[in-house]
Amino acid sequence: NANKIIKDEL
Amino acid sequence: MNFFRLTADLMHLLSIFVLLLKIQKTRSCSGISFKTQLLYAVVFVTRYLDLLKWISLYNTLMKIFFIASSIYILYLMKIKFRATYDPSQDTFRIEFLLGACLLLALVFNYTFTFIEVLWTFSIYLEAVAILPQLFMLSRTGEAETITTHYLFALGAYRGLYLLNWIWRFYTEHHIDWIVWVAGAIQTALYSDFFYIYYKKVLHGQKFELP
Repeated sequence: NANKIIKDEL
Repeated sequence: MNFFRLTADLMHLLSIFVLLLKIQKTRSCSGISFKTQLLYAVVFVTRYLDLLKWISLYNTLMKIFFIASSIYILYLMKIKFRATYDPSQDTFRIEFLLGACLLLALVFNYTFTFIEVLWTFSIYLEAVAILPQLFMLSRTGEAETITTHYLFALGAYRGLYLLNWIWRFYTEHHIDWIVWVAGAIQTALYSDFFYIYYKKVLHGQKFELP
């Protein structure tokens, strides 16, 4: 699920 | 966090310090594209709307640094060292980049929400934000060595992120198509520059286009 991509990168 | 990502982020930090050093030491922003710096400020502001969302101290501090330094660079170029900026060399039309990236972000995104579309927009815009700078370089045909170090660090940061994504795919099954495609394009834009940097600057010569 694309919504679950955690945006932890800068 | 892995080695590639940490090194990439440190290269990104380094690139900004090299740019600040270039401007402060030469007391001039000649050879630097204001338009590219403006696009980076837009990139950071639109991407880090989630600034208050806690991921880690590292994450938050870096975001603050990128937003603050990009705006500070705009101040240096537009106010403090304004006289050294030559707009006639900086003629790339960024309206097209902004429009195309916004359109792409509205069509190709993970979720159609305000925050998410702006995040996607920032990813697409970062991929092409260097174009005004590279265009300026190709127009003048040469660059100060310190400016080329800045560009090298910036390109290396992107290249290392590619390795980070490969690493994360195998170790965490991390998948992020939008970021991957944009990042691959962004890195590819540096390939000509890398080649000349390697052939000339690393061999002690001045950066000049063939």
